[in-house]
Amino acid sequence: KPESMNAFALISRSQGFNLGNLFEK
Amino acid sequence: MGCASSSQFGPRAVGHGDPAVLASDTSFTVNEVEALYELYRRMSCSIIKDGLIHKEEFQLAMFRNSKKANFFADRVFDLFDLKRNGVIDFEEFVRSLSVFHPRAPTSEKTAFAFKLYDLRGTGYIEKEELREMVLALLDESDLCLSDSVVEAIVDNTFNQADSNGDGKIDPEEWKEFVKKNPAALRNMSLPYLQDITLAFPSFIMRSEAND
Repeated sequence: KPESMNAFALISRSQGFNLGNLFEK
Repeated sequence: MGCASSSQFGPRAVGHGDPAVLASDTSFTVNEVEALYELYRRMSCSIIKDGLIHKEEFQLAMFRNSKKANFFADRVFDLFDLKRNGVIDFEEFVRSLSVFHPRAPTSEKTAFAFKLYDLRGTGYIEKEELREMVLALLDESDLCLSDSVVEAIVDNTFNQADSNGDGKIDPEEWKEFVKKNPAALRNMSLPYLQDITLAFPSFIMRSEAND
């Protein structure tokens, strides 16, 4: 249900925040 | 400043800040700062060999593609660029990444996330900014939601966070919101940083060998 979705939690899933990629060799 | 190998020049030698000072100011140990220098050196010499991280080098490290722009990666880059000169130096790299250390205080993570989401730098997160970010997330993902569903998500989240109902989220409201919704800070902790000396041991090994 959209009412129960947290927009900030949704945003936090962006690949742009996936700084773990920097550590992949 | 060029791209010498770290066996010749460590973070001390190239004037990138004293690792001991950076360690005392951040959540990293001295060994971790030195290990980060390996990662920094690789990123900062990947395209433009001037020893600074340019946006396309950041994109290359993030997405294996120097041309792949991403709304949120842009925001992260801009916040890492503390001096606002379009590049990230080693000190900025360490100080900014420190916020993402699992040991960094939640208060630092909360404040950094607020700055990330305060797109126009007004000191508030506004509803239009939240909508813009949700749309950017949908744009980069395979998630397809109707306009009315997007509005419902944005409205509901915004109303939860904007406790005084003035139409904008201030830093105090944000602190209260993340206390109740820790998932909102999920992207602010990077487990890799816990093991950085294992991932990038070469500088430390060479450094100890030279001592």
